[in-house]
Amino acid sequence: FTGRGRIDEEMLEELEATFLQADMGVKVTARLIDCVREFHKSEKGLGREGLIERLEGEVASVLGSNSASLNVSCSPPTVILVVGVNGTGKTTTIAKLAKMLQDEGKKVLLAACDTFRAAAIDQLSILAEQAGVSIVRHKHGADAAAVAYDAVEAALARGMDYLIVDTAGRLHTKVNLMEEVKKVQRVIAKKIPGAPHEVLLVLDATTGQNALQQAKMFHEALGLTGIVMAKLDGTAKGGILLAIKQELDIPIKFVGVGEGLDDLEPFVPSDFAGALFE
Amino acid sequence: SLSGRLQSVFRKIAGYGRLSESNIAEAVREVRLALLEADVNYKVVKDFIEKVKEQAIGQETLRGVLPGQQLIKIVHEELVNLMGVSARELDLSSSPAVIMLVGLQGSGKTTTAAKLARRIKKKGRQPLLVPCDTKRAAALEQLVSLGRQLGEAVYEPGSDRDAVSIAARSVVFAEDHSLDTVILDTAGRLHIDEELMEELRAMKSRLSPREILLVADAMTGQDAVNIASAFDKALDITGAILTKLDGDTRGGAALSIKAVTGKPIKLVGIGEKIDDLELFHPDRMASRILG
Ligand SMILES: Nc1nc2c(ncn2[C@@H]2O[C@H](COP(=O)(O)OP(=O)(O)OP(=O)(O)O)[C@@H](O)[C@H]2O)c(=O)[nH]1
Ligand SMILES: Nc1nc2c(ncn2[C@@H]2O[C@H](COP(=O)(O)OP(=O)(O)OP(=O)(O)O)[C@@H](O)[C@H]2O)c(=O)[nH]1
Ligand SMILES: [Mg+2]
Ligand SMILES: [Mg+2]
Repeated sequence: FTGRGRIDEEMLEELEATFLQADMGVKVTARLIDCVREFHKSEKGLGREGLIERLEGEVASVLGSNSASLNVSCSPPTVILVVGVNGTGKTTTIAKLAKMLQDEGKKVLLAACDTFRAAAIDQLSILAEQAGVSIVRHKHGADAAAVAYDAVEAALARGMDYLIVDTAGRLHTKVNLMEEVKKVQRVIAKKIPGAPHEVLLVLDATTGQNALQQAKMFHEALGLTGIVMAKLDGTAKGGILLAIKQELDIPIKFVGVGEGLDDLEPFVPSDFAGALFE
Repeated sequence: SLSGRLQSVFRKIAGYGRLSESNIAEAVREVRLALLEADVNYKVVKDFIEKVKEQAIGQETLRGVLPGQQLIKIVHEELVNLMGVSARELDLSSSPAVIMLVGLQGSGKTTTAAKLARRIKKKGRQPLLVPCDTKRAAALEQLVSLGRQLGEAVYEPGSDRDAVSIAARSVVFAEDHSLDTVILDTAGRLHIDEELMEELRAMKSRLSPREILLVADAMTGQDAVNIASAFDKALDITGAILTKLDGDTRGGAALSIKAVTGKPIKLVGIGEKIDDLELFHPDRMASRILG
């Protein structure tokens, strides 16, 4: 970019390395490199700083021009179903969401529908207490859909504003487990038409290209309304979000930036884009 | 698939007789893309491709033609060599043998601890599961519940909230009760958390574990090199356990971890049940990475 007309190949390679190491993947990286060539053609005097600025703008526009907010039902309770593969941060994210809504003066109820994993119900119960919200739970090993049914009933009976449903981690490749979570969704929908109003996929920021496949399969099964990317406080950049947004157009709603109950932030595309280039 | 893509690359240049370096370059570019799509780290791919090029060009000057299948064979062999030619078992040579499990949040340490206890019991040994995670909600209950599935008591930390002291005391407990293997389950932590990495260093220096195993999620992307090298630099890990391989991730993190630490991947988690732990097979992993 010395304004001599030819593009600086070394800079292109450096940008390509940045994109790939951010988990953007081969396709998105190629597309962004094409953007770089376009920018260079249309603005001959564009220096490195100007180029990065253009790229941040391009990335931010792909990710959604404004921060997406939670869907709210016109008649309470708003039901939020939280899903994702094992260990991504679903249970912790639910506790954070609960605290956030509670702090806004909302009445929040949690449903412990992970009836499978060791101490999952105990974990959510402790977090519910920390967040100052109540919880509906059955015994370990109970039918997840039955717990969901009871929770919806309780949310209606108690005039709750929000019901947040925690589900067991499950690999999208396990047909029977995907069927189970579809059943939980159906049971909720039968009890409250239009519910769940929000189906959130929680992704782990350290996950690579498989996150796209996770999003595709969960979207196909349930119709996702939002994505939360947890663990962005680490060194992973979460660049896979670009491919997910481009291919599936699911709004990215929140990011998890720590293990504490306050460590949840709304997703801000320009902030995310800026961090990619740091 | 990679073999399909290489077929079409070589079909284009078939009939030109001797392959030039630029022809190999196009085929090698396809291999590079396949590895990046499989989540192998960018820098690891660079070094790996250089090694493959050297091998491939050498072969072609011998034979004049290098079909796609032969290139795949070179890549496959090179991957297997890099990841450790044969599976390595655990070092359980002191009494009690202490195994320390470390890694990022949610990677599968607690579940893997229970799986390890099962595996060790099958070998006729007496494991003690030790809950060193005093931070996570219901972490103790999780390990206790898994222990119950195993028919194994889990060490009770009592009112001790210090991970290092719990670990140290558990070893004394093991000695007093003739338990020959101590499995330390630690809290998930970020490799950039200075204080928590220091806690692990303190645990290591106090207990001198035979095995310090990085438990890493098989679907980890480019960050695998940062995670692995940080844990390795801090602790000089003895190996890694890759979890959640029962999914459909290509698992390039396996290559990244081995390449950047030089330490072997010893075991793999292939499910949520207590029996779902197997030896790591480099040849199977190589095929999986290549897709
Ligand atoms: N650093 C960091 N850790 C997080 C974040 N979100 C969750 N965690 C940690 O990740 C680990 C797993 O979190 P969980 O909430 O249990 O994950 P999960 O998806 O419910 O797990 P399963 O139910 O077992 O599938 C815990 O140690 C959490 O404290 C985050 O944003 N940052
Ligand atoms: N499918 C599958 N799930 C696994 C495997 N190993 C662990 N899990 C699941 O991954 C999730 C996280 O496992 P944990 O053992 O709680 O992970 P952890 O590393 O102890 O988490 P923290 O203590 O919060 O850091 C749970 O839902 C486990 O059941 C595996 O090999 N395959
Ligand atoms: Mg959970
Ligand atoms: Mg744990």
